[in-house]
Parts: sequence; structure tokens; C-alpha cells
Amino acid sequence: MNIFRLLGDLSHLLAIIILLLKIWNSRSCAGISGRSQFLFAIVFTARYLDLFFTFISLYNTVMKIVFLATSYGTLYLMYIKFKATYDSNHDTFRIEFLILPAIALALLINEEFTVIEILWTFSIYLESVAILPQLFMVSKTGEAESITSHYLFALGSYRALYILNWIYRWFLTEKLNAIAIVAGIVQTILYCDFFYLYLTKVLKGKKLQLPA
Amino acid sequence: KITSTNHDEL
Repeated sequence: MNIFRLLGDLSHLLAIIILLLKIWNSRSCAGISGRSQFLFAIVFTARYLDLFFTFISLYNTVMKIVFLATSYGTLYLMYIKFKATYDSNHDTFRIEFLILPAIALALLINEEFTVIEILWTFSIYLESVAILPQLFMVSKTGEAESITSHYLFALGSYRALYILNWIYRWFLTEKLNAIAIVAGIVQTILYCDFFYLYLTKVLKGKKLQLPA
Repeated sequence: KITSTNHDEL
């Protein structure tokens, strides 16, 4: 555990809390992609099945349970409690185009051909692209509420901090997993365009609106 | 094995 990793995890947690509070306080999930949230729930489920087999630390276990609970909580709010406000017309990204390649890639490129390792690898690949339905939704409507952009910024910061964490670990000459790093870098790159818009518009008090 | 493959991360 290092400072970058800890800040990354906290940023991830902050993103999830921002999203939950936004939905809860406004009683609405307008502008949020249920498909991305569904993919994140799959990611956490596939990756954290190791809760049953391995113990790393109390911190690790607690965070995993929190991430699982909050991701299912978000799905509950979106698809059951506030379903009427869910903007499904704009949430049309075909998620099978993400899930199926992630399964295929996990079966082909993995460190060990065991069920738990392939599930872990699948979750890494899927997480790297799970935000695409959300970004697609923002690009389709051409705008995002400030709170939605804060959510995306916190989520992107988590990925950027994880890269700093790997650089730090690399200098400590710890062994690192190429799969996690390549997928993590891909994931971070997906946020770059959004980061630019966030820094140039949202932080100056303007709404995030894509150039026509 | 666990610490050698980023499995200690979230």
C-alpha cells in the first residue's frame, strides 16, 4: 500500500458515493448510464469472488464488500426505485460488444488457466471499457450535469492514481502484472478527452457541453 | 503468488 494507491481507492469510493448521493438527493438517475453501472457490478462480482478464497488484509476485504454493496445499491436505485427517471432512450450502447470480447480475451491472454484467474482477468478487461456506455451517453446528449462530470472526474482520477501507484511499485522493484497495467492504461486514456473538457469548462463553472 | 500479480489491488 502506498499513498497513490490509497488516494486512488478513495477517489474510486468518492466517485461511487457522488453518484449514489446524486441519485438519492435528486430522486433521479437522469444522465446516468445504467449499462455502465451494470458492467461495473459484473466487474466487481467477477473480481471479488476471491473474497471466499483469499485474505489479503482487512482493508482489502472491507473495500471489496463496500464496492460490491454500493454497485448493487446503484443498480437497485436505477432499475427499481427510480426507474421512471432512467433515461433509457439515450443509454443504447451495445454492451455485448464489450462483454464478449472481454470474455474471449480473458480466455486467450491470462496468467493461469484457472476459473478464479480467468474471472479476475475478465474483470480487468471489462473494467477498462465499462465506462464507454456512459461516455457514449454524454456524447449522444451532448452534455452532462456538473455532478455527473464530478463523478466521471473522480472515477478517472482513480485510474490515473493507479498508474502512479504502479510506477511507485515498479521503483520498489515489486513484480507487476502486465495485464493489469495495459488494461489500466487503456482505461485511463478513455478519460483523457473528458479530463480536458472538465478542466477547461466544468471547473470554470460552465456546464459540460460538447462542441457541436 | 497473490502479491506478485496485482491481486492485492482493488
